[in-house]
Amino acid sequence: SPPKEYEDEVTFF
Amino acid sequence: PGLLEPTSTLVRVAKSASTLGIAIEGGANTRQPLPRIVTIQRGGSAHNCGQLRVGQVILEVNGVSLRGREHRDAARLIAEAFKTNERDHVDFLVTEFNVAL
Repeated sequence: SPPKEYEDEVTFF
Repeated sequence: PGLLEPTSTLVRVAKSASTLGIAIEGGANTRQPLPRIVTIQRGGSAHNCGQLRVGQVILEVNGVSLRGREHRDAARLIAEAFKTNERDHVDFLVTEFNVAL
């Protein structure tokens, strides 16, 4: 399975 | 160019709006080791610039490499580059190819 943070970490600027 | 010779492009984004107007995903120690643009919001500085595209991978911000930086560190660098009053623009070195250079 992919690293968890790949799915979670999106940052908007 | 082939995948082994990705092209990179320097894009200067003027701070023409109150927000940069992009979203990024990825960072070191993830499946996407360099941050990738996933959203460009209409009306933001990046959209006004007209040269950034969803899917581009950000290699450098103002000449600083994002290689080896985890998501939050890369995000902080981009946020600070937009916030600083030292420049009226942010320089992005981007590549179209979704590879870890």
